[in-house]
Amino acid sequence: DDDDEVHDEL
Amino acid sequence: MNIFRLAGDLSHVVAVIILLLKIWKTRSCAGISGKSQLLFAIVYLTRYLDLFTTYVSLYNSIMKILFLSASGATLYFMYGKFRGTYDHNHDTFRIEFLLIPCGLLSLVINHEFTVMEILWTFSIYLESVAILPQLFMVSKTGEAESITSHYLFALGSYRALYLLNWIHRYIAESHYDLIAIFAGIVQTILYCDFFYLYITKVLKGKKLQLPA
Repeated sequence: DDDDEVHDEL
Repeated sequence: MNIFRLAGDLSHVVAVIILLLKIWKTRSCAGISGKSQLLFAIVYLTRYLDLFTTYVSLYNSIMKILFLSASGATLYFMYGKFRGTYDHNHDTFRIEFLLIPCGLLSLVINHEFTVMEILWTFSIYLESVAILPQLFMVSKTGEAESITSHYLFALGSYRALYLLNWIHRYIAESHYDLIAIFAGIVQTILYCDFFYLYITKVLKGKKLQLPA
């Protein structure tokens, strides 16, 4: 699980 | 972006457009829960704050602006222009019972203890239960207009399709987000009873009416 990744889902 | 994600987003767009058109064409928001609509507005506001901080894509930004605007317009219709048609008496769900637990849970279970991340988490938790006042209203009146049923079906399908998106992303990219997945499962489960009635009644041309 990548915590730093942006939330790209809406 | 995979097909499930795109289908989910489109289903979400269709839902908000159906709702706005229903209110606009009939000049009435009868049968719609203003409390659920208020909760959805809070969901969009707290989640899409990142419009100002993070650029994902043009698609992403346009969709966020679309959902925020549609939500604002719906609230304006319900609490402003067509407030006389808003059925307060049947919209009696206590939203603090949703807001407070979601707020507390987002402080405890989140990816990172920052303002933006907690607000995002809060919005995910709140969205999963935001439809409850609407479902409560349908159960109180015992029925829903067909157009309201179509709205609920499109809105419920969106999160179910997102679950397929998460399965796809896990298989294809080994990427997953437990908070979004867990909340998505809760959200979809809440619609199951409605999905059953929709398929067995509304699609056969009958009105959605609950057994007395």
